[in-house]
Amino acid sequence: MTEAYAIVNQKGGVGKTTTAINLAAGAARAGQRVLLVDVDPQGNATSGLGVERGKLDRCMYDLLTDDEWKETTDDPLGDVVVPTSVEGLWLVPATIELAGAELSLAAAIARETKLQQVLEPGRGRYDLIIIDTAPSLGLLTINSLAAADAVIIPIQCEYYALEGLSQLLRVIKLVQGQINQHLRIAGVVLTMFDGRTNLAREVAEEVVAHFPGRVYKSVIPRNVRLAEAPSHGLPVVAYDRSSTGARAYQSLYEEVFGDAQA
Amino acid sequence: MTEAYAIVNQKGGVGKTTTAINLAAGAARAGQRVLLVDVDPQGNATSGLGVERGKLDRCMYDLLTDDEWKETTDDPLGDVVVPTSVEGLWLVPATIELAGAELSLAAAIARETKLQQVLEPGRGRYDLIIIDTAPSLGLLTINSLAAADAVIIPIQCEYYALEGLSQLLRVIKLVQGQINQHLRIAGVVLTMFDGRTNLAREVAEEVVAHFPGRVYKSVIPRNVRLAEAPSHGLPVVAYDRSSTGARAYQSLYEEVFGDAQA
Ligand SMILES: Nc1ncnc2c1ncn2[C@@H]1O[C@H](COP(=O)(O)OP(=O)(O)OP(=O)(O)O)[C@@H](O)[C@H]1O
Ligand SMILES: Nc1ncnc2c1ncn2[C@@H]1O[C@H](COP(=O)(O)OP(=O)(O)OP(=O)(O)O)[C@@H](O)[C@H]1O
Ligand SMILES: [Mg+2]
Ligand SMILES: [Mg+2]
Repeated sequence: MTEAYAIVNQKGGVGKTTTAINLAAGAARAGQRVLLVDVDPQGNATSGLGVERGKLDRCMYDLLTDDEWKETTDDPLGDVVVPTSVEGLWLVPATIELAGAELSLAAAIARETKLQQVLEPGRGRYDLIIIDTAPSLGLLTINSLAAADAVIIPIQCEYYALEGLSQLLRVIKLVQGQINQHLRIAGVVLTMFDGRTNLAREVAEEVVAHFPGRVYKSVIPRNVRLAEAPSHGLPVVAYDRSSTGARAYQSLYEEVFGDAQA
Repeated sequence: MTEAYAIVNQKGGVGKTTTAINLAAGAARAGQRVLLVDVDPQGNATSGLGVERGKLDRCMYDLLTDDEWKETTDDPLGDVVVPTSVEGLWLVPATIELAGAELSLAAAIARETKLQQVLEPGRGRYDLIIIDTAPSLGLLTINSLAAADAVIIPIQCEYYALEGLSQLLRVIKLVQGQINQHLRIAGVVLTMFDGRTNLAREVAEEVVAHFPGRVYKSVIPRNVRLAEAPSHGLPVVAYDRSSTGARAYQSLYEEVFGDAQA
């Protein structure tokens, strides 16, 4: 039974892409068939896995907006998906064209469930789908929440990170009520935690108080290897498996999907 | 002669708000009358200066979309502006309502120059206007580029930071060609620089090669005091004047506006 997880937080630079890539890679290395879906026009999940955007025929933008092309093929999702450097991990790539999708979709019928429709065929082919989103709560992120079964919220251990949480929860509730009844919050992951600073500990305490029982025990430390890995087109577990960043994401993978292994 | 600067980069978490607040505070402490304009629905510039969003009557959203209210007052900008904890620094605050502005404006006439119109009266009252933007290249950021005389681009010294630059420059060129002919790129500032890592040095070299002669010599180091200051509602120069973060922003202020002092 395929499950789809969306990695969401409208605050910028909190580790959404880093979490999406490294959880997806963890699942692939554990033998699962994983699809990583890049729904951010910046395309960081695409480039972070070394996929050259210039060489792509089709991408996420076409899946969401090019109805003419989709009529000419019986497997649009299959036409767009590309392999990555990690065995068992495939990718729906994004290019900058995706920046135009919000405008193109604004007047479309069922504009909030376009992504859900295009990912439907993937449900039978992959064990796990992970969706990386942009720092926004616009239409593309709404589409991601509509297409997902569960949401993982990365929260950076810094002051501004707490600011947007109530808005994010309000939008999730709206999607649960109006578009996707079974969407659940899988959990919150603390990222870029620097134990040497009081700020990180104070914010972490506030987050735990805000989400009792929903904060993953695996905390992702600030670790330069995590920032270096994408420049090599690799998830951190392939770039430097012994680093604290790789070990933290491995432990997060086991905590989030642990029973899936059973 | 008032000048308006927009702080822009669609990559999330690169230090836009931190740069906007601390440059604005630097100018105010040097005796200038400064207006900080928050055009990000997250409202981090608003909360980072300790302004309580719940207590505001009017905010940026009203200025951009509430034409009825604007007919009832002869100084909408003056009605919205609030003082901050820093003498000489005023703020146009943002609340989460602003998230609805892109949709409300999408069909409006002259939708790209709404902000330019509402800030026009500020040109006589302040020496300097600084605009903080969201991690996006949508309509609100286009409005900010249309309203500004110059753009400052913060770039985090990390791999993904280079990814979006060509797109950002393309959008700036579009705005220069179609909406705001005299918009110029004031410069690029390197942020969160950690001299101990190769990654930061490599990215910094690439940025300098990408923008010859336009990268400010003042580099902002990673410094926890910069991340702590907003939780006290203060710019770093008021929170911990002797910190490396405060000194770096003071030196950046002098480099960007130096001749303005003359
Ligand atoms: N735990 C960590 N330690 C050190 N660096 C990290 C860590 N997690 C992420 N980074 C780096 O911090 C930057 C921001 O992370 P990332 O791009 O994953 O965040 P994001 O939320 O996806 O950003 P955006 O909002 O722009 O989509 C990147 O350069 C990334 O490599
Ligand atoms: N030089 C620095 N050293 C350490 N921390 C910093 C530095 N600059 C910014 N920060 C912290 O990093 C986080 C991101 O910075 P900031 O919010 O200013 O970026 P932004 O580009 O405005 O983000 P967004 O894209 O969400 O608007 C904040 O928690 C901020 O306090
Ligand atoms: Mg990202
Ligand atoms: Mg900001």
